[in-house]
Amino acid sequence: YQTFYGSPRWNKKYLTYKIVNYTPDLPREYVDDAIRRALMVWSNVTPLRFKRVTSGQADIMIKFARRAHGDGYPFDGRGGTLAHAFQPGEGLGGDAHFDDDERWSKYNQGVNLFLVAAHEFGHSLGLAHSNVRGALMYPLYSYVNPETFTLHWDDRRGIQKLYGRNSA
Amino acid sequence: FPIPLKPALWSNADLDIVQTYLNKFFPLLEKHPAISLEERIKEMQKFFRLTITGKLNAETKTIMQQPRCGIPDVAN
Repeated sequence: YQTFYGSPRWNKKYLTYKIVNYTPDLPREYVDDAIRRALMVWSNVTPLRFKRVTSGQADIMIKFARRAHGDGYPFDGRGGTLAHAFQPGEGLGGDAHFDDDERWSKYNQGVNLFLVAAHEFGHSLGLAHSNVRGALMYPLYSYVNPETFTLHWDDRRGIQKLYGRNSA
Repeated sequence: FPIPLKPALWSNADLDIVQTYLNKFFPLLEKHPAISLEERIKEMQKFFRLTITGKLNAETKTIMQQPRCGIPDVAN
């Protein structure tokens, strides 16, 4: 695993997230659930806790967008880059953006939203890319069944290096 | 100085694919401002544990064309 330069991390245990908009590809309830489960991937192994907010700003702002979307890192249409997220910090820090030119999917008919979101939230929390194939933070998309997904040891070691273990 | 690649070895399309990919995911760092394209491909091949050739072989091109996260692969 790798962390970003200077190992930025959140200096608090309780983080907020907000789903700014939705993809037309999936029912809203599924997007809500995929995002919640993707954050749980990380809260299950650390002391971090996430709370959803629906108004104002949140630590992690989540949105779907196409092409240029105001952050200086335009998306590239279908394929290629699927999503990106920013390391912990103020403003854009922690935010996660998903390319709405992709076909987002509950399973593997398109790009699985849960798997990509869990990866992006790793960045939101301070993990960079791993070069361990099979790790969630490996940069290439690969489908695994989200219902049997387990966090790879490399990801667990990385996030626990930043935040410690879940004592509960 | 880095040795320039022989143009005959690269089609324009390949060169465009490689440079776009490397600039985005393996950007040049200030401490290494002048490394050659071949060295940058080697860095990418090393990260993905491919055969290190410094060339755009089929294996390397396949990796470059796979769907992926938009964050660079070098932590800095």
